[in-house]
Order: sequence, then structure tokens, then C-alpha cells
Amino acid sequence: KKKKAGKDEL
Amino acid sequence: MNIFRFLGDMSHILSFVILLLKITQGKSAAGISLRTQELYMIVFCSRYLDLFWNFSSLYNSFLKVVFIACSSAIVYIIRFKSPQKDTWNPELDNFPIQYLIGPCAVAGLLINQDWTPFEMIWAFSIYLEAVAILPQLFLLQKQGEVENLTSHYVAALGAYRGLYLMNWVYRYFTEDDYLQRIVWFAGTVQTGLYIDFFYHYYQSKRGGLSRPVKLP
Repeated sequence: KKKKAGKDEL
Repeated sequence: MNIFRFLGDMSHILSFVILLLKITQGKSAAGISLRTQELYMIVFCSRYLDLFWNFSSLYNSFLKVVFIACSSAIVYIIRFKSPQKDTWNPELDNFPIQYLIGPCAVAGLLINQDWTPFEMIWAFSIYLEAVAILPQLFLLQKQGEVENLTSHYVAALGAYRGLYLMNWVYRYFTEDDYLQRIVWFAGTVQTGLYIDFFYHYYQSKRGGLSRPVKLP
């Protein structure tokens, strides 16, 4: 199952 | 980093360059919504608060500073600098932004990732960015005809959103842990707001002609 992404976008 | 994300960021930077050139070289802010620019300034200042404690890359941190600096400079020039400040028309650019900020703040408090103060502020900034272009689009609608540089500015912003959408699709299929429902939802709404503009932009620019965009 996919997990939440970190904040690496702008 | 994939090509969609990179081109998206470049197109975002291009939008700042176009707008700064327009107001500094053209000495006029006519047709530009100060309301929208103020919303972007709020968006970047709140979302990038984490400059002080999150580090993911030099590229990210540098662009965060660039976005805050550019949006602040644009707001400063239109609001305080002569002659640009006299070309801003508050009667035309009168979208009630409190009706955007209020609901986005409530949404940020209620719908966020893990109920920490920064996550609430961060979610608020995502929701606000989704609707921040509305005062600009309403201003263009009122004027009917859109000057070339202004139309290129909105088109660059729209391209940035479209490319980010492709970036999310790409990442979803290539990365194992990549899920961000809030960003996807707000980003899809935001991209949708540009569809009508792009239709008219395409109509007036096709065939290599550089006519001003006409909105009905």
C-alpha cells in the first residue's frame, strides 16, 4: 500500500 | 525530479519573469490583479515557512526563496512604487479576496495531513493557491481584451499547473510511496480554472499571429 509523500515539491 | 516537474517549475519562473518585465519595463500594472499577487504572496510565505526546518534539496530551498522574493517584489511595485501604483485600478480589481482566504483557512484547519499547526498552514496554502488566480481571471473578463504580455503570463501559469499534473501522474506510476490527495485535489481544481482561458488563448494565437486575447 502506498504511503504519504514527503514535502519535496514546491 | 522528472521532466514534467522541472519544466513546470521553469514555466512558473517564466511567469514571474514575464510579469516583472511587464511592470518594470512597461511601467504599468494595468490589467494585472494586485489581489491575485497578494494571494500568491500569502501562499508562498505560509507554505515555505518550513524553509527554517525542512531541507530536501538546494534546488527546492533556492526556488522557495525566489518565489517569495518575486511575489513580494511584484506586490511592492504595484502597491507602492511610482508610476506603477497609479496605474492600478482598485475599482476594477475589486474581487473580495476575504471570501477566498476565509474558507481556505477553515478548510486548512479541518482537512490536513496530521493536525499539526504547520500542516494546517500548509494545507491552507495549497487550497488558497488553487483559487488565487480567480481575481486575475475576473479582471481579464471585465476588460474583455487581454494585452499580449498579460496573456503570456496567465498562459505560463496555466502551463506550470498542467505540467505539475503530469508530474503527479508520472510519480504515481514510478514511485512506491507517493500519495498526496490534498495536493492532487486542489491542483486539479486549479488547473481546471485555466481551461477556459487556454481556449481563448489558443484561438487568438494560432497561425503565428500575435493578436490580443479576446474574452466574451
